[in-house]
Amino acid sequence: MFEARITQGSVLKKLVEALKELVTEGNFDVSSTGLTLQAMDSSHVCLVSLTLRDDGFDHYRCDRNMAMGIHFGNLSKILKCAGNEDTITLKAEDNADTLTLMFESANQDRISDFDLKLMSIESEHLGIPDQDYSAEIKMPSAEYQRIVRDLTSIGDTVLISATKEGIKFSTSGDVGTANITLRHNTTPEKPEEQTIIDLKEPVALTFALRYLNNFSKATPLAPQVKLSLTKDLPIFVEYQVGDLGNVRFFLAPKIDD
Amino acid sequence: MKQKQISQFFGAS
Repeated sequence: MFEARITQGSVLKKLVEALKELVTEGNFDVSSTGLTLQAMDSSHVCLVSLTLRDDGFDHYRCDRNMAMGIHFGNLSKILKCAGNEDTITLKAEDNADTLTLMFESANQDRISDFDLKLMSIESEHLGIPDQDYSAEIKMPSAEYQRIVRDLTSIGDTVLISATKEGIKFSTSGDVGTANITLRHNTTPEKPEEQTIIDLKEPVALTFALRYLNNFSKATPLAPQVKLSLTKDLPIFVEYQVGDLGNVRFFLAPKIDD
Repeated sequence: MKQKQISQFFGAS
């Protein structure tokens, strides 16, 4: 039996909204330590990795490891029926073919339950190496969202260069060119408004803006985002979801033919 | 420009 209860149900709603356009389906792998998901986009150039820890839930029980195949568009339809203040409980019997979602209003005067049909999904699990990156940038997630949104209106790809001067995002397209440079800035009093650049060596990589823009759909989940870059390797974009876990995106760089 | 698939960076675990 699997059961996970979260008082702040809006977090689950935001998570699924952040992922559903990038990945259409994937397995929720549940075990006694929590719920994880690893999924690729349809062209297999980016990878999403979601980790929700058992102790981040208000109640968590998982007697047996299970892979629950989820269609995210369908899960999104069901979660749209939950109120923002609702407590959400996920439930499944061992080897079940449905996942039950129970929504309880804050004052417990409305209780609803929905069964989501599960799918059988073959998925390969990739090993993400734990490595040191040449540059790590922590910045307000809203700032990242604004940069990639603005640049998407100008070009298709972005060159991200990290140097001791700061981190520069450059693009070009039919209308012209654009450069946005962010500097290390720890003066804001609130830590979530700071930009922290940890540079071991300069690095410059090109990425498809469409994906970076898609990752920013996770902005409502976290005040800060971390970008990690190393030459010839995928960019790693990470949002910490409070005490519950994290959502991580990896995107392969564009390289010259 | 070309783009490799993500599995070419991260092997199967």
